[in-house]
Amino acid sequence: PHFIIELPDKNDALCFNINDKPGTIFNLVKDPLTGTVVNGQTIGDKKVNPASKENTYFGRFGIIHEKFGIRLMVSTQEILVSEHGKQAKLFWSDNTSVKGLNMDLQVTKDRSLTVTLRNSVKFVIILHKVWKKHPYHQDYLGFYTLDSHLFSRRVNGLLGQFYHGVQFEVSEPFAGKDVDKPDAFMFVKGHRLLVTRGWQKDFRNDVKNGENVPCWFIHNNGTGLIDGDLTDYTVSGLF
Amino acid sequence: SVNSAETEVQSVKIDCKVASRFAHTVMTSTALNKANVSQEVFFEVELPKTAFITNFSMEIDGKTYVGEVKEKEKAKKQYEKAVSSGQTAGLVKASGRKMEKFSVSVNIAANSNITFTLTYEELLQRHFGKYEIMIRVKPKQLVQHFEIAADIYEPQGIAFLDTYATFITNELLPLVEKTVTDKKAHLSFSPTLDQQRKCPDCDGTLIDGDFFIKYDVNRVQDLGDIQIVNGYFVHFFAPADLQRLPKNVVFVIDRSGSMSGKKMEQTREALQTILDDLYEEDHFGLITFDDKIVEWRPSLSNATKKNVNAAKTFVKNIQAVGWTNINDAVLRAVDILTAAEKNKTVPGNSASMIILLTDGDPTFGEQNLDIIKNNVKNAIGGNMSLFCLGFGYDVDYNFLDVMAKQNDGLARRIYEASDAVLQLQGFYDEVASPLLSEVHFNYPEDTVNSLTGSYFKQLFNGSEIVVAGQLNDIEMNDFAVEVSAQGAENYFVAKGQASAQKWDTIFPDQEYIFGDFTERLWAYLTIQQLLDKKDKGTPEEKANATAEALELSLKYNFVTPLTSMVVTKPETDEKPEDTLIADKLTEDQRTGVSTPSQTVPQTSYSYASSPINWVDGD
Repeated sequence: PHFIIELPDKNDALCFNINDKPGTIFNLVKDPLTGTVVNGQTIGDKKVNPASKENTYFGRFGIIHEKFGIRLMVSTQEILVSEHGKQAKLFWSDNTSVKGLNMDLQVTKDRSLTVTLRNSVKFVIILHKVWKKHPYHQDYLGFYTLDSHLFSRRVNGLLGQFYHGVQFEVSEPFAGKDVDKPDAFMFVKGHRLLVTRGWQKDFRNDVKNGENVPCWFIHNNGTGLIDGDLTDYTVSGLF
Repeated sequence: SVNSAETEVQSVKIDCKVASRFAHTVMTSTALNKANVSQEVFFEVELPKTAFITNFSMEIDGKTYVGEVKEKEKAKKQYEKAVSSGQTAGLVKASGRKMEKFSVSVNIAANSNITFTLTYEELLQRHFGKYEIMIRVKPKQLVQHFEIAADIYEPQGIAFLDTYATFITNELLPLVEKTVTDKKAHLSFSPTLDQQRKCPDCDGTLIDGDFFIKYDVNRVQDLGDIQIVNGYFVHFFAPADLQRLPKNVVFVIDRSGSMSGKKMEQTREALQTILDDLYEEDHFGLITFDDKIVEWRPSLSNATKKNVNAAKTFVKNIQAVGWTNINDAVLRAVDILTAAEKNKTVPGNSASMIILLTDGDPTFGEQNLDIIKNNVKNAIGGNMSLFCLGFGYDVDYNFLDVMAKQNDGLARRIYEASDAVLQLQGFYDEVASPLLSEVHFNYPEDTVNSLTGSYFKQLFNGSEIVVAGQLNDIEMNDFAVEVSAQGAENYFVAKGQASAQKWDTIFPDQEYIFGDFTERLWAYLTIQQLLDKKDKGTPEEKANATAEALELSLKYNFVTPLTSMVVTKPETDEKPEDTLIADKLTEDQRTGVSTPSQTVPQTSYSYASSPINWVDGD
């Protein structure tokens, strides 16, 4: 999966990839004060193209809001919601809108799920539908945080640690390995990292083609940018 | 409107009568079904939010179905019965910033006609030196007889009167007839079928938009104008030629994360102009807050050019991030104003106010709304007024409204739109020029009773204070009146005698207008004030105010937040008799309508420029 960290104050963005074995579950957001947790499980391609490396994507997300007693499991097949033990199942094939006491859900058919947790967070999960007979790829999901300002300062996770911004400096760019993509040095969290100017896609408005977002790419699974290392974010279950 | 060419809207008439600012509007529409089968006819009317519906009726082939105003709880029982039998109910919906929509549809039999009549009443409020009547007309098709007629009777004399409409073209302009004499104005607009047409051969109508009438009355006396009619009196107070009071204002600006992007940008832009508009004799301060409270300066500054420029630089650099600590921010503003008064760094005759701008619920520090209201009320202690601006739809507007009213101010919603800057500046302009403070109205206790509010923290330039009451003796024709207040140069005291005028001489042939207008004006104003009290008083005061407001609403047939109008639709071949409900919406219910930020969250202003972090595939 590709992570993108937007920094409106700097009018810039950071990006990095996380690759591990398919099936790994990563913690994306964890806020101990509000009791909000978002975990995601990766999937791989149906089969690996011998000519390329194996890519992974998110295939399932598990979202918990302790205070509201909410659990949400979103896969490429279905959406399971439970609130204080009451359960409901929603399908990607229908336009659905559910307005609850503390949570609003809006499914846009075969495209996106918008989740608003009262006074807490708002996010969108995008469904990428792939041609069923595609030899390698399968359906996968994207996770976009729309409003994170109500998370506490203690929020962490692969995405959560950036909700209150990140301080960094970038040196003058210089020619890198790829002639179209200059490199630079980034000074962040006490590290000096070699980064590459590239872009990643925002699929919220155009789920098929996406829109390019220029960003500084941090190599090697975001090492140096993320706190700790990748194993610190792997968890044993979705909930 | 009608769905079929075989049904025609025969007439639409809007008749508005205003007597001493109290407007009584009747909208009547008649349709005829010429078909051999039954047809559905829709009646949709938009009325001002500030108005109360007082009557609704449908006349079908000589039989009249009249709406009945009932206590909300009782009406609800009927409504629930209707809902449980599969029928739809609510007739009133929010519509835009100023209006709410009343709509009903009825199936009418072949070759029969229907007449809908809706009546509503409101007290016109003076803003920026004028009263405004707004009539929204959207007949959707050509109408055989279309007419807007307005008659205005103002015993003080009409100073000026303007009309315009958003749909009036050069061809339609001469059709607006206007006759203004000293105390009376008559307006009418009645285009023929051909004049309504968009083009010679088409059926589209030009009549689609808002019709405005704006006017003011003559103001001369210090005491204001007092009218005595039928045992009721109303006192209009907005004296001319008063000098402005210096003001001490602290702007408390929310810069939490949800303000980021457009809202913060618009706030910065509006403040640039607002700061420029401060008068040199004013004192001001600025506080910005997220979870931290940041003052521009620890005490008030004179609004000199140099200080204003420094404040503008500070404002330019406000950035949105973090949580929302309303409690500590407002309390800090109170401290600054209190210190200024205590240290006598501001003039003794000045008016102190806090203007709070926020877009969300408190999420940091004290978050219990009742405790915040108490803290603010105790800290202010009646020594200054608090005005609250709720930006967007995520605010708990009711909280801001009550907190402002508890502290002699008012709340206003700022709608998220491209004109938000103008809305902010407009609100500031309304309160920018206090003319008097601590305004007390005194009437002899043995002469009058059931007075509406008679103390006002401030009188602002361009506005008007209205007090109404009952006379102990219906035959009484005069009584003593005194108004006292703090003025700019000295203490303002106006004394005089109110006396009943000879209406039949002032308005010969129209004396019927004054039959019960003053009484209804008193009832309208009393209900409005009781509804405010219901929100802000002690539990006992709340209960008493609710009971009293309900009693008056029922007595005067007003659809208020405490009552509902039950409308019975006639039985048809397909459906049994329907029961529908017309309610008065509260601000909370209005915000329940779809807004851009709720229906299209991805592109809403609130989140468009928040940091959006995501994970996805190629």
